[in-house]
Amino acid sequence: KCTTIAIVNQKGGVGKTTSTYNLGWELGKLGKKVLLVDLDSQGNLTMQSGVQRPDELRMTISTLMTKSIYDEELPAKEEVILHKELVDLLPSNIELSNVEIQLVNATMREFVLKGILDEYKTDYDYVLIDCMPSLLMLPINALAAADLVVIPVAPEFWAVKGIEALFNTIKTVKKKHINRKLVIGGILITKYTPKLKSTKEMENIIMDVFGERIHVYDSKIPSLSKVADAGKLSLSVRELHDKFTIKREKESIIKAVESYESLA
Amino acid sequence: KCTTIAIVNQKGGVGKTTSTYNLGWELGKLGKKVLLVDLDSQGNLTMQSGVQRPDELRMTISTLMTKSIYDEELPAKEEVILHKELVDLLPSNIELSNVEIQLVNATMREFVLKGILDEYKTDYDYVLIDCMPSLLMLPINALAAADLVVIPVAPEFWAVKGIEALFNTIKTVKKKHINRKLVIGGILITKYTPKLKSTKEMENIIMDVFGERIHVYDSKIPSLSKVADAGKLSLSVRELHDKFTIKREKESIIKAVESYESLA
Ligand SMILES: Nc1ncnc2c1ncn2[C@@H]1O[C@H](COP(=O)(O)OP(=O)(O)OP(=O)(O)O)[C@@H](O)[C@H]1O
Ligand SMILES: Nc1ncnc2c1ncn2[C@@H]1O[C@H](COP(=O)(O)OP(=O)(O)OP(=O)(O)O)[C@@H](O)[C@H]1O
Ligand SMILES: [Mg+2]
Ligand SMILES: [Mg+2]
Repeated sequence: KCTTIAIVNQKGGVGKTTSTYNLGWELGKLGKKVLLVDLDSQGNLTMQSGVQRPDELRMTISTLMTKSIYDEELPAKEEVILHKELVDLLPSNIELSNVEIQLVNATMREFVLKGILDEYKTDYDYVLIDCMPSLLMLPINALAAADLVVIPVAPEFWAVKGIEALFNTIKTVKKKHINRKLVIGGILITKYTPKLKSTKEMENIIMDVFGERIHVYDSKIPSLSKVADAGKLSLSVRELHDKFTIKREKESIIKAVESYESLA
Repeated sequence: KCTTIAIVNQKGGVGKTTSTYNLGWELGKLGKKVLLVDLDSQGNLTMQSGVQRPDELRMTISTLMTKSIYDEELPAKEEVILHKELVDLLPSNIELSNVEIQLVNATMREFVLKGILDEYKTDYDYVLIDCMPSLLMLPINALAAADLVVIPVAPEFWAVKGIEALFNTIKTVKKKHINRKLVIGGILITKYTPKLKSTKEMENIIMDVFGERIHVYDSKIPSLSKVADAGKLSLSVRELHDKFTIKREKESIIKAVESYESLA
């Protein structure tokens, strides 16, 4: 049985891509077969996975979605899926912004991604979908295809204010029978700096306003510049940790490794 | 003569909303008449301007765009525009995500916003448009309506990598005659922490890769927790600075006030 997880938040820069990759890596580390899906035309997850120039890829998720919209045959998995050591990837690039427009008038427009993943997910234990910062057709496709939703939230005022709108969108997806079985896995607090007063304040608001309705994961991802460095180097935080030889450097990132590990 | 500025970057969380509000406030401080336009369904600029619950507003930019798409009469300015001390605001809320879909099949879909602003901007010296993190129809409408584009960039790897795609979109807008006169004002470095090695690295990449093609503003917005606090309190950084009585607190935000002031 394969579990599909959508990583969604319309607020920008809250750690969706970083969390998708590192959570995927930790699940891979536990021996699970993991497929990452980049559903953002920025292609950050594709770059995080080591693809220097996403726009030069011959086949991406956009190829699959456009073929599916126009009822054409889908290519074989080997032609589209990229392989890394512990995770596989369905990549994306700027062409995906054309798909957002094509979807508006497509038949069963909410289910195009689900149809594709039903074919491609058979070999995997987990599929993780990284979404663009919006609540338009592409993120709705991810919610339609998912079993579980994980909501990364940075302890910033507008990121917290935006949870209610996301909550309402998920409720609509369930109510309108786009995906009745969709479950909210929880809120994942990212860029967590417990020493900052504003972080503690936001954490309290999250717990007070949402704590009873939505699960808030115990693992909180610490804000560490090495987490961003790992992203730049197309490494997971664990890989960067293992590359370090100096004890002080290992210690500067171990907390992020442990929080993604415990989340997995 | 009114100058319309689009604040655009498809990368999320780089300081678009924060910069739109504070730059607008500083222009107001110089005695200019300023209209802010919230073109993001998250409504962060509307919240930054003091509207607690944007979804309860009777009239927003979505009302105007939908009326324009269906050729209905636009309401009088007083019915839609909100007034603050130094800036006015055309607010938005979650309804704007419906407009993104309505635009796909609208006549002259790139020019809907421009048509509205041509009517509403007559009393103003500056119009500043805050965009959502994407390169879809709504940001394209902002680029079509603008004289100038300001590109906030945080010194983070993917924010810098994304500039090229934005540059290409602006080139297309000019080439396809959507807006031939559009000028790139420049790159505004935000969340700037010169003590961090990664910030200096990113700044060098920005100057090396883009420095000759695009102007990079001398004013760099420092990364200060008080800047985020001002946003939360629906204040500009100047207003928060002026509210502080303790010298140490004033000093903790003055650099941000000065950089937005020199930008204006
Ligand atoms: N725990 C962390 N500590 C420090 N930096 C982080 C952390 N998590 C993410 N970042 C950095 O913050 C920035 C935003 O993160 P990321 O791109 O993953 O967010 P996102 O929600 O996917 O953004 P977008 O909305 O643009 O898709 C990146 O530069 C990333 O390296
Ligand atoms: N100079 C700064 N120093 C510290 N924090 C900042 C600074 N500028 C912005 N922020 C904070 O960073 C977060 C992101 O900023 P903001 O929301 O303005 O970005 P954005 O590009 O508009 O995001 P989105 O892509 O979601 O629209 C906010 O919580 C804001 O308060
Ligand atoms: Mg992302
Ligand atoms: Mg914004």
